[in-house]
Amino acid sequence: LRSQLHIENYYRLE
Amino acid sequence: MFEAKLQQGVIFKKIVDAIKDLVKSVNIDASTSGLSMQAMDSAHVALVSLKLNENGFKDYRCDRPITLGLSIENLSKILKCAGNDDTITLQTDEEEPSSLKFFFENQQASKISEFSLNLMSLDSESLGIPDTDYSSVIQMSSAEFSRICKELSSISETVEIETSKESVKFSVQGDIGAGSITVKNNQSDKDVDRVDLQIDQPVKLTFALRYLNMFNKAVSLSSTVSLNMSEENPLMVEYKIDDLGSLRFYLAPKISD
Repeated sequence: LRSQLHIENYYRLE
Repeated sequence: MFEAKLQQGVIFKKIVDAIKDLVKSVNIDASTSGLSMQAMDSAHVALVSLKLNENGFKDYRCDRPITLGLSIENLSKILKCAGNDDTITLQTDEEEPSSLKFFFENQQASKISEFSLNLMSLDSESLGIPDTDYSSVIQMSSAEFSRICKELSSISETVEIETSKESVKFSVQGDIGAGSITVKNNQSDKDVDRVDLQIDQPVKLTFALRYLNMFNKAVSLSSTVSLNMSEENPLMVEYKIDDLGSLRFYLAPKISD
């Protein structure tokens, strides 16, 4: 099984 | 005053076509240096980032930075009225515009269309993306990458992309079986066959094919695509748009539970 990560896990809100 | 005239309006049409399945509404930021846009898909899994340099426009003027919030669907409706050979001009003379004017002009200057698109006020959800040295960079034919993703998506929802010094391997595993397509480094003169691999560190990452297939709607913008990967980082898929700029897509990987 694989989970889909969110893009916000990698880049911070400016 | 803001005015941006694209000689090849079809490029703008293609950009909007390429992102319209991924994002519904966007803020386009216009500044003296050009246009930029960043938006996430509704699931916050992918991100699209567009940069168009002022030098790539036939005419460009932006006296002060402005933000243009627009519905991609509505923008697409207006751009359908532009011919593929038309120039496209975007214009507004308001400081806080409530609408954006569009002018489409054919090559003979015998037909001029004028539209105005109502703008929206959108929350800005801009993410800071640092300049990254990716450990694996693959440059290959955009049509070939598109084909690989399309073919593999009939077998599985996800693809594992694994790089080595000599090749990149796209693997799938589904209910009906499994398979892989390996593409080797190839310094061919023909764009369609050429594969450039710059591998500092091999990577092995898994991505949802549904998103890659959406990114591949940009295939007509550039004959080549670059896939930029580092372990435990989003994939960055870049389509360079000749002298104008680039359209980038970022996709968060899938991880093992």
